[in-house]
Amino acid sequence: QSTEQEQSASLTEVAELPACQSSNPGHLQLVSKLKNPSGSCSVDVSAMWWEIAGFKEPCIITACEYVVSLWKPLNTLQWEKLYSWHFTEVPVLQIVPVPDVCNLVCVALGNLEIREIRSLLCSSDGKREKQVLLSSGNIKAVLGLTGRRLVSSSGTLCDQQVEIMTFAEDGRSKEKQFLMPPEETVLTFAEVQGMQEALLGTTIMNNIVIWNLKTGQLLKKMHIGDRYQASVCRKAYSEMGLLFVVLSHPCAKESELLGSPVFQLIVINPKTTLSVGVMLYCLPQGQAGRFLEGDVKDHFAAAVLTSGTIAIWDLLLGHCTALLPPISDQHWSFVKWSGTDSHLLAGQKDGNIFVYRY
Amino acid sequence: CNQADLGPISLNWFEELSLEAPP
Repeated sequence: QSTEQEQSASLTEVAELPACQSSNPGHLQLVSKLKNPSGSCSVDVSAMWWEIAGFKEPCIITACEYVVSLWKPLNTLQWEKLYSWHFTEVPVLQIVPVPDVCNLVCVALGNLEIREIRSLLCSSDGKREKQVLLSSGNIKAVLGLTGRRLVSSSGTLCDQQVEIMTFAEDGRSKEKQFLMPPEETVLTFAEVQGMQEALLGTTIMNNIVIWNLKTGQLLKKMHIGDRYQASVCRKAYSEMGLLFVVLSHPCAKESELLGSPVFQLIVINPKTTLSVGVMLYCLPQGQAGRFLEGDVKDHFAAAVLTSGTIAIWDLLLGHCTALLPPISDQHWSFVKWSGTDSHLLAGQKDGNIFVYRY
Repeated sequence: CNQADLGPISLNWFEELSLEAPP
């Protein structure tokens, strides 16, 4: 029955333009829609290159609780499901895209916390799905890095380990290296754009830590203030001796003066650890909600708000450039920028994935 | 922002911090 269902739904319908399209003139254009037929709750989406019959295709990866699927484009409107990886015991929490890698995607599995990280790939003849267990345990955070690498932190305070693994062609880890752990739990990681040897982490104590990936040294711990708790670093770049960091603020409270800050750009002097706020990215007047989930790519930030709406900011212009209200009374539950083009991938819990051109 | 609020700036901060930090 499940095979029949999957086959009948493996080709998506040609997308219909939603009723709210008129509220996003010139910014978001619906390109296509994927309907995930697995029936379980949809959790994540990503876009990556996959080599099919000798050609690299811009594919979409969808993750439901127990199935991860790879979709290849048939044309600009339609997608065909090519592979599905099934999980029986532990549900999928998130897709972990690894930049610079083709034909391989990682996933984090677990219930509330990550228990396993697996790489998903297919056999050399392209006929069978394969998965490799990369690490297991009490994993707190994971991020795919440029140069076929993956960083993860595991364990608790006194036995915390921060580990970098490099991928071999077969999807297994080729090399492992440990970074010096800070004396507080690392919650998220972020690369520093253009600096392959630098890595940032945000900690439970609202600090940003910086490592040298080549030597494993912990270089600095920088406090970013207690104004916004649970802030997460979404993007970082170094310019003129300063570190510019885009943070998301899930716990920011709305104020009359500033509105509701969802993202913030701060600048840190890594030598002195002093930091200053540069820009707050707030919701337009009349919009309510806090940051729930989001993604930053180049100078664009997208967030799903607690109201169920998606909001997009141009980080250079400094203001919100598009709003995407819930469609068919279904709140948005996650949003990702495509890694292969300028598309925005927006997902709903029931499995619908909408592909927008921005 | 006011540069004075951030203290002295170094263009080679990454290399300098790597030399200063414990191995």
